[in-house]
Amino acid sequence: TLLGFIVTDLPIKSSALKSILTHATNRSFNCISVDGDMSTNDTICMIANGAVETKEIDETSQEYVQVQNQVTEFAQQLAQLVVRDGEGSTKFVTVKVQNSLTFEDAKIIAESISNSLLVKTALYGQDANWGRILCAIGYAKLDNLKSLNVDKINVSFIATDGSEPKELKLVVNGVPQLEIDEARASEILNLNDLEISVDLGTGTEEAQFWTCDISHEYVTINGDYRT
Amino acid sequence: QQASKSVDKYALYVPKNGVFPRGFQVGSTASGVKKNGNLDLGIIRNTNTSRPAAAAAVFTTNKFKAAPVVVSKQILEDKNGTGINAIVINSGCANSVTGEVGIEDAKKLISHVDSKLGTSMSTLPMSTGVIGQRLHVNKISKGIDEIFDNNKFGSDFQSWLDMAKSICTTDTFPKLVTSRFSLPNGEKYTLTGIAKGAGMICPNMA
Repeated sequence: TLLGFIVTDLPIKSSALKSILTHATNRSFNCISVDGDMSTNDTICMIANGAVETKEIDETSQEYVQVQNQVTEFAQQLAQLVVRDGEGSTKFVTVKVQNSLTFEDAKIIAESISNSLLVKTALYGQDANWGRILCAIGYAKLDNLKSLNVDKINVSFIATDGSEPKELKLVVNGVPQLEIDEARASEILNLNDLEISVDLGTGTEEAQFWTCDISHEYVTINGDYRT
Repeated sequence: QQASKSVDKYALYVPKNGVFPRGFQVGSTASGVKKNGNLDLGIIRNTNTSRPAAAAAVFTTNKFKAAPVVVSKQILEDKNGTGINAIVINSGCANSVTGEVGIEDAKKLISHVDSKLGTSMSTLPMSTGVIGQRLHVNKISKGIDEIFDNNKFGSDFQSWLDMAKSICTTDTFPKLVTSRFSLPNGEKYTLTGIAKGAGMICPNMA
């Protein structure tokens, strides 16, 4: 279960607070996956008590967008900590889907990759298994296939530690790179933090999801939770 | 895998100090719901009286909503998102799939907190833990008494960290984030957030 709250001493009108929290949640807590399961109790609450002596912020205030962005970035930090925990996870993985025809399609594809058990076990085993990533893209529950073009899709692993080459191309314009540098793949997949980049090449929208690997420890923890 | 597993997540991700928003206090205790005696009950309360607090929440879209979700949603709608002054959170029992008695149990706890605060309908409940077990109302009520009667509320770093610990279940570290920001007029404000979650995580809240 995900539970959380965010409190602030800013004065914010309740309707504005609702829209700020919804905006932030849709870009943070609703973009994480540890195991693909949704709880009956998930709740994020936000309270603004107005202890700071300043004018109340509403949807028309000049500070509204600034506060909305700050709350969103803040919520992303908090949401990412949940993924970093991940019940025995060893990897923190950013799944970035770029150049999609629509934001919704990018998000659905990012979620599909993030929830794939076989992608997650491959990450745990440090296996550069691009086939499983393509497979998860292919069964993503899209309304239609307008964002997908098999001749334009690119898939890469991205190193996040500053080492070069930063990008390891797995699929280029729909063509699998069969001569992958396995040594470099091992180096990138050995990192605690890494990124899976998917470039759909069909538009300009992008979405991110944060996920983790699935380890033996996950099964150990959850095998006897109730008893 | 050995290298990955040796990472000390607590040391990496749990802060050692922080700045916190004005007008909030938190208190926590071990009510006995968790069998291992760990902290399992936390309350956050608003002490600012200069103006009414605003509140908002997003909830699971799972068709089976736990009692605290149903009750919190109703309170927020009834109060139109204003005048919420406390959140009471227990861990160890989710009060989920508990039917009408679960709803009544959740209402008992918030009435208890409201009576301590001298208000009504100003507390939201949250629960996390095992699904399908009835809430231990007696233990949690005693815990609420202990927090209020012994004034276990504080606004210091340790109080906030203990609050974060009290809502954990299988989490390997408490999740506490706090930051201070400046408005264009120079006024500073603070955001503090606490979360729990380790497994059963793929939320879609609305």
